[in-house]
This record gives sequence, C-alpha cells and structure tokens, in this order.
Amino acid sequence: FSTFPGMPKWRKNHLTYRIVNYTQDLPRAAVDSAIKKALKVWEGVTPLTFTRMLEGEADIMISFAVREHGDFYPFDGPGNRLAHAYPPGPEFYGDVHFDDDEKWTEDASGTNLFLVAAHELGHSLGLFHSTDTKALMYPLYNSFTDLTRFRLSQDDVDGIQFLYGPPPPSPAEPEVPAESSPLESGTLVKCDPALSFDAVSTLRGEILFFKNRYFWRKLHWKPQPELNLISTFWPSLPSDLDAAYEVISKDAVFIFKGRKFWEVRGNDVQAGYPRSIHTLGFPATIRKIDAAVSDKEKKKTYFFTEDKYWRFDEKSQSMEKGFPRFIADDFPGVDGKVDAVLQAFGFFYFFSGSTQFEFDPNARKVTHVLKSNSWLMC
Amino acid sequence: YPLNGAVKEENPNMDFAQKYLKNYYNLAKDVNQVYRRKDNGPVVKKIQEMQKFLGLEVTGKLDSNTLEVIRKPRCGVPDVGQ
Repeated sequence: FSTFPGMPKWRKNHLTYRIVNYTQDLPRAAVDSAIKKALKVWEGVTPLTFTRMLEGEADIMISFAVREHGDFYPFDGPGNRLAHAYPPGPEFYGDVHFDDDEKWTEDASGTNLFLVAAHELGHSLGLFHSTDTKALMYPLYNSFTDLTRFRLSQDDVDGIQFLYGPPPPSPAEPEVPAESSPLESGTLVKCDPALSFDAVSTLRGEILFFKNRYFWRKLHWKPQPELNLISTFWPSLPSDLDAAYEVISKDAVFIFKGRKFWEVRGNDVQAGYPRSIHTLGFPATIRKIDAAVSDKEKKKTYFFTEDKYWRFDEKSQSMEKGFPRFIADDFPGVDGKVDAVLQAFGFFYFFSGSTQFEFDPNARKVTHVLKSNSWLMC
Repeated sequence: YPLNGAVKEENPNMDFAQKYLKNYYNLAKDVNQVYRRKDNGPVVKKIQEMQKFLGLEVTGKLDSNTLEVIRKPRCGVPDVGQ
C-alpha cells in the first residue's frame, strides 16, 4: 500500500459525505446503496464513521461528470479513466468524481459502481495506489471481482489502519488497548528524544531523514517536515535503509541496504540497479555500510562501516588507497557507531543513535552535540 | 530534427503509452515524441517502472501484454507521488 505524498489524513473520525448529483444509468436508490455499501467497507476496519448530508459542503462530495469538469483532470469518454478522487483535506479535497461516460451498473455487466466507489473512497481517506494486484487499491479495474464475496485485501486493511488504526473494540469484545496506527502509537513521533535515523541525505535542496519504511522530508520553504512512506515515491525501494547520499553533480541519490545499492533521480530508480556494493571497491568482507556522505567540494564520498571509514573518489570512480582508516583518527570526537551523515553549512553532521555531532572539517573537531531530531523542529 | 536519427513514423501505441506514463508515472511533460532520441531513455525507464508497479514482466518494451494492460479501465489517480 502507499499513502499520498505528505501523508494527508482526516484529523477526525466522524466524516460527512454528500451525493451531489446522479448518473442516468441507475436508479437513485441504487446509487445511494452502492455508495453506502462502499463506505461500510472502510468503516468496518477503522474507527471512521460516515454521515450523509443532503445539502451544503460535506467532507466527501460525490458527483458524476464527463470530460472537462472543472478540476483540470478531464475524463476521457467511455473506458480508460473511470473515476478519480482527492486525498483528505478542505474543499475539493476528499471529493470523488465518477466519469458518467461509463456505463454504471449494480452488477458486473458494466462498470460496477460499488467497486469503483470503494476504491475511490480509499483515496478520499488517504490511500494511494497499491502494487498488490489483489488489493482494492490496485489501480486497474478488475471486472472479475466476485461482488457477492467482496473483501478488502490485507494490504488494503494494513494501509487504512496505518493511517487510522483499527476499529474500537465492540462492547461485546473484551476491552483491549486499541493499538493505534503507527503514526499515533509512538513508533514514529518525530520529537521522541530517543529517535534515531537509518539514513539521511539531501535531495535537490531538501533533506530526507529515513526511518523504517518512512522518511521525513525537510523542505526549506516549509518549517514543519513532511512524513511519507518510502513506497509513495519509490515503490521498488526497500525499507530500513543503511545509508543514503546525494552526488549533486549527478543529480542523483544513492541508497544502500545490505550488499545492494540503488541510484535514484527524483522519483526514478535508475535502470540496472540494485548493484552490489562490492562494485564500488569494497572487499567481500564488507556486508553492509552504516552511513555515507559525499563532499560536493572535494568530490569525495565517505563510507562509514563500524569504527572505520573509506573514501571514494567521484572523479576516478574508485576507492582510494590507504583506506579504511579509523573514524576516530580523522573525525576526533565522533563517538560510537555512525548511523547517518549529512553535509550542510560547511559542517558534517554525524548521527549516532539519538545523538548528533556537528563536526567542523577545517577545525577538525566536534563543535556541537545535539539531539538527532533537532532538524525536525524539535 | 535530431541529427542522430530520423523521426520514426508515428506509432499509435507509443503515443498512447507516453500519454499513460505522463498521466500516471510522472513522465516529464517535455519528453516529446517528435524528438525521439535513439535510446529513448526516459520512456524506457518509465515503461519499466510502470511494468514493475503493475506486476508485469519488466521488459522496458511495449510488448503485447503491456499494451493490453495499459488499455484496461482504471482509476484516474496517478500511481507514483509527484
């Protein structure tokens, strides 16, 4: 599963919806029923509830339209694009639009309204598309779905509960502490003083702080960092990364996990990856790296493994002789295993657990010791 | 016209595929089929990305299977974040 960029979600559990207009393909009652049934699909696995409004501005406005319909995402006649929806938020966000050039039906003889509505409402709640071909949130319409036994896939349930957690225990069930979603359950509180990072990298002027399957994205024009799933932008990358660094001259970010590494440019994972880290010149004894950073001035990339580091020459594309060297010898004061390294403002920032060492390469000394999450406005 | 290769005859499948990749996979709007470069790098990469996302064999080519899938009805929301 994945969520929209910035991970928008409703900040309340009781949402409203309104069916603004109707298709001529079906009786109104059939449309009402299909929408209600589609909402129940999500209600059943979350704390969310949906109340219908007959007028005014509801959170989720549902309408039928053809071709250009005022949102710069025109429909395209019969087939191809069936519908679209917007992620949670004010005004047109959260809304669902159905292409009325489709033949909307209650069964599978045409385009089943319930099935498409359940998918689009997944978007209205904050889910992006899934690569799981069995998931409701898979982008292609599956006309062979057995409508009589429709069920969300585990991927759909994992996705929506990642955002909203599971439904509250019903009165009959024993009171168990409702496990909230990872966002609330503390596993991902950005100002947790114990927070550490898996990897940190710049990317086209932004700074990315990777943790588990997520990353915080620090945009210089936005004080608050944005939390995203790695899969939202790079569906093929793994989670729990080891290291990441940007080579600005190549407009590329290199991502490491275990013996493999990937090159990404913006959204695009470059062809021919993953490659083995040993192609960079590491001996076979090295099974992973802990951290990496590329010095754009010197055109050297530093790789950190346990208590040593290596230096890679970006011009000759080769590991330099005389390495590895002890980190303590050349970066005095940087203690402990290095989780991640960032170069900014002429300093190197070494992240080790919840501690961050600001290192001045000219003075060759640690100038500040900070909390790792100081970059996240904590 | 690019010196290193004549503009190939129009390929309706490629047109449809490029439109699909622009709509759903962030293929840059300026990748214009008229200036089709020999290696067609960005489009091939995007075809591979789309094939991987949709669970197809990653060939980087508009094989029949891929063409069949991109003509299937779908949701209008993109598959990859901007």
